[in-house]
Amino acid sequence: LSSGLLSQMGRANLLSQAAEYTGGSREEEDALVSEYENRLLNMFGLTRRPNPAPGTQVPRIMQHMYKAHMGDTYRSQHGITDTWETGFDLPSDEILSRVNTARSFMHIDDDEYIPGIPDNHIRLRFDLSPLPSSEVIHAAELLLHREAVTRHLPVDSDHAHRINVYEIVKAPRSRNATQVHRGSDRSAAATTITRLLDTRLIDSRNSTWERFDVSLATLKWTQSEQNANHGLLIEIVRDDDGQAPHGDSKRHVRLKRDLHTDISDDEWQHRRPLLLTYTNDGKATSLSRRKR
Amino acid sequence: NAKKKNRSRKRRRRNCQRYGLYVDFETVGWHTWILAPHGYEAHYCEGRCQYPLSEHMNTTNHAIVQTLMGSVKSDVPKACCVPTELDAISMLYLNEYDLVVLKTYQEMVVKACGCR
Repeated sequence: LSSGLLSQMGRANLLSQAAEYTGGSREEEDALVSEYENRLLNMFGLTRRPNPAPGTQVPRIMQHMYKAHMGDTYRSQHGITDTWETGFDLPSDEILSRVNTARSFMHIDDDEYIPGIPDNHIRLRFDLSPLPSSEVIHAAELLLHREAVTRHLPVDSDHAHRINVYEIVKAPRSRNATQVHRGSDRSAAATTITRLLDTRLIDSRNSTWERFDVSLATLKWTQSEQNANHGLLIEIVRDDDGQAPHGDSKRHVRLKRDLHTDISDDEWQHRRPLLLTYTNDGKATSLSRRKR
Repeated sequence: NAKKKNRSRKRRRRNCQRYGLYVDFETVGWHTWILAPHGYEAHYCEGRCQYPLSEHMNTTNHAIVQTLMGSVKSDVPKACCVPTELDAISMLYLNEYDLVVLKTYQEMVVKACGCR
């Protein structure tokens, strides 16, 4: 009956306390303690005790987010007095005041490839099924990490790249797909149909996280089963001629694990793309920055 | 004087007030999935709610009248010492699907106690 949320000692103590109400029936005592455990689970919004594998990596961006949210409170608890930056900005106050939960999703590695998509595209599909149906999504962001290109480029080389984020409206049913069609071109059944969600021009000489608003697509996927979640398609192009970037530039935006770089598995968990959802479970709390 | 001081300290302690209670997530075995904080000051309320109910005891009109009734009828129970103001805490944790969640939970910290 136990969900595992109570320690062995805690459960034993609660069972002995429950005996005062049950007249010694072990089954009733178990039922009482289990009911209490369920209330604890409900309080946390869990269905069972989380049991993370040892060494599970927590994305650094979520740690930064926690620190940014805690603000002065975190600083005072950890005795931080000097200037202190988390390296991560929270979403706008308008969003934060309406939500009380932020979740991070990692994309499904096996779904990265769709037949027929060009080399400078990648699919990022996130399994959103663990999102509780009782929570309302107020915003969702796609976070892509990019690192500065340190290699010397020719003087006349353009450092500007463009990242395009598309929603995949329709994915090919067969594995023989050959093309990606944009917008309303729905002529070929075996093609991928996409819709542009966001686009941004970036300078490849900076390291930072890029954030893209994917709220509409995320809402669609979660609100109706008819809107199948085919994921997002990310395209990286050089802005001057619309060509795909080459060499180092191609690795500049961390979309997938690059076996040619010296980045470790652990580090990859911190830099891989993330989908952040901001939801509200109906309780009167918010993720607004906390003050002492 | 010392006797008097001790007596008044005891009396103060028995009156309804807030006490420290640190919830250590390691103690309850939740440190494996709650990443931050390691614990938090939850506090609790305890103490007497009996005549005279002073200003700082955060009483309601009802508690004052209940106390008055108790003074003339002994079977009327005294008002209860309970949290009157609560605050939220935020936690960073791994849920049952191994997703990292930052969530704010309401009514987790006692900010003030009173007789109700």
